[in-house]
Amino acid sequence: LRKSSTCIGCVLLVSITEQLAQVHNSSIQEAMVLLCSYLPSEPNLSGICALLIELFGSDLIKLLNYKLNGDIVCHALKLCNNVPGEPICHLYQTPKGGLKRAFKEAEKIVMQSNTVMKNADVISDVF
Amino acid sequence: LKLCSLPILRSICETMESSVPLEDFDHDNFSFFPTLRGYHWRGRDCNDMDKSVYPGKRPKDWDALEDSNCNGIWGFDPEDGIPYEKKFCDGTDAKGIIIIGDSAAAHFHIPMQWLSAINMSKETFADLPLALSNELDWPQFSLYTGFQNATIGGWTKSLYLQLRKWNRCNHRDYQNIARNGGSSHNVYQYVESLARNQELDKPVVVFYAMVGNDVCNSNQDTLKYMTTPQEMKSNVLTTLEYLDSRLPNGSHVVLVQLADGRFLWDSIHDRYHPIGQLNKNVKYKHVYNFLSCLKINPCEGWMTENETLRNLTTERADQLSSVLSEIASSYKFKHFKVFYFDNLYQKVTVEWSKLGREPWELIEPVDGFHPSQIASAVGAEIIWKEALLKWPELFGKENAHNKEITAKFADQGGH
Repeated sequence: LRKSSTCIGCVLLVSITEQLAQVHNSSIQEAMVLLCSYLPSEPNLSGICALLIELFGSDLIKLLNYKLNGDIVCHALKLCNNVPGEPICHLYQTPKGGLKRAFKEAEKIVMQSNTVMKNADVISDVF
Repeated sequence: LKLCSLPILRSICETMESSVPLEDFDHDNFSFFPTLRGYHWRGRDCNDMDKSVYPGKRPKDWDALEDSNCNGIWGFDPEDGIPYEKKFCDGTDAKGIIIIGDSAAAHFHIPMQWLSAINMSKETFADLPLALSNELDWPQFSLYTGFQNATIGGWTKSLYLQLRKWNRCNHRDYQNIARNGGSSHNVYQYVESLARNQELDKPVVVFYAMVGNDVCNSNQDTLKYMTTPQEMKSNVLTTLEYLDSRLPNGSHVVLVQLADGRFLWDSIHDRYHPIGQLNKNVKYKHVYNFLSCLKINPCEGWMTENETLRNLTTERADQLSSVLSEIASSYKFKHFKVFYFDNLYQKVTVEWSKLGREPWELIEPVDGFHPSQIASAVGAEIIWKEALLKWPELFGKENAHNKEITAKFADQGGH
């Protein structure tokens, strides 16, 4: 349940961030800051949001600049898991070339970053 | 679970677990604090330092000196010395309303604006802390116990408000004992939070409305995990026996039929979900396929592309409803009579379509699964009208003194 909630929470947040950037014709970084500014400071939701930017912001910006959707971004950030032998869960339409290929390409983008591996457990707790 | 082990959150988690108010100084299960199972869920306590003062109580000495039942009627008429509570409420069939139910009864709702980038602003999330401390439920606007004007679209028309209008002596006498995920199986975990003293309090009308969770679960072999008719009978009878030990004489219990959830999929599967509205790329069927894949679909039986499975789920729901109907017609209890209310949401759909409106407007837009604010308001009106015709004793007589009460006590202290 916890892993599933983390995955769906991630896909929703990434989708909203992406759409905010689209609506305001702004960068992903600006959209993230904007979203956090909308959240109430009591009970410190804006603080948690800022923490998420701190932990994942740079990777998220890299991935979303490639116009990748929430499914692919959250798999690349290890917040959605593939269980071997089970279908890959996704909200959006499968991209051309298939999901596995898209995941591999996205993983390459964040490969040089070690924040993903360090922070996946922390982020899972936050969600 | 991890979060609940933090000392600061422990008491909040315990509140959610037990379904009693967190802020309740006199431990009478009524509170002056709105959320965390406070007065959004049960009538506001007018004296949280005195355990003998709470909504629903039979007035002490006709409330000549203080408002012991928090209905805002107290004192005495200086002209004849008769207490107002005696003058206006004696012999008027005053009673309260209690709902024992699930997330539909607690009015689960996630605001659509939270997922929509268009028009998102600081105001969008202003209600977030309140919603979280009410478990994402909005009982203050709900079908059974709503009392505030809805701020989430639609309007509020609840059975409590109707019952209060019918007899102003019923002011604040409501309890919402409903919980997300509530079913005939787990109701024992929270029905004990019901606050009614058999000797000291007024009778009540209790609605038992578990409209889906006995057939809804997240398991992929979902049919195997649904409540069987035998289990249903045993579970409901156990709850009714418990109520017989708690409810004052002259009470009533209304068992509400399970919903036919096929209506949900039929109405929304091909419509865009709020997260997909901007780019027209995510429909409800995609959301539910995603949830099923993650094994967190709240209702594998109804929220699925598999029509056969949807029909089988309805078949089981009908069997469970037959059990409720049979109990209502053939079992007798010492302190209350039992009635059975059928086809609530089918009636709501018919009423709504008569107005030329669309069925999807009756469904919560974010989850695609719960009745919307509109469905709740229309449902309250349907139950009220039908009950008055079929069971005139259920809500009692209209109070002839309502106008006098309003003239003397105005909003009776509000809610």
